[in-house]
Amino acid sequence: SLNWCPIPAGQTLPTTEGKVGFLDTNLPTMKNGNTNPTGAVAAVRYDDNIYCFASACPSCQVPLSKAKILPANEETKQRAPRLTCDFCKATYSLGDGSKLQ
Amino acid sequence: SGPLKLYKLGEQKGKLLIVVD
Repeated sequence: SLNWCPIPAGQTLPTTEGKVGFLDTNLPTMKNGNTNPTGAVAAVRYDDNIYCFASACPSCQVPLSKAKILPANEETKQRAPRLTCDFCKATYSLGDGSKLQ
Repeated sequence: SGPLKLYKLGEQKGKLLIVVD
């Protein structure tokens, strides 16, 4: 069973293709003291899909606000786009979150 | 470092929903 939780009113999905935005969930389980006081998650629109993911890069902890979306490639079996951290260049599959190469 | 955590989003009656652990 999935634990669906409401996102507070006023939060909207990103409209610009490939530009990472944030949603403040304000959910206790998503908040993290100093690093994420609003329980923010990141979201990006790409190829008619919305992808939602952690607001900070797991590798360097920098917010993913300037992360770049790359098209699917053989690493993601041509099925899912990829996300690259603008700061440390770590790259992840937006299909399953796995760290690539 | 581990994988990037992904979240599932939904919409019901114009309200955004998210699946959390």
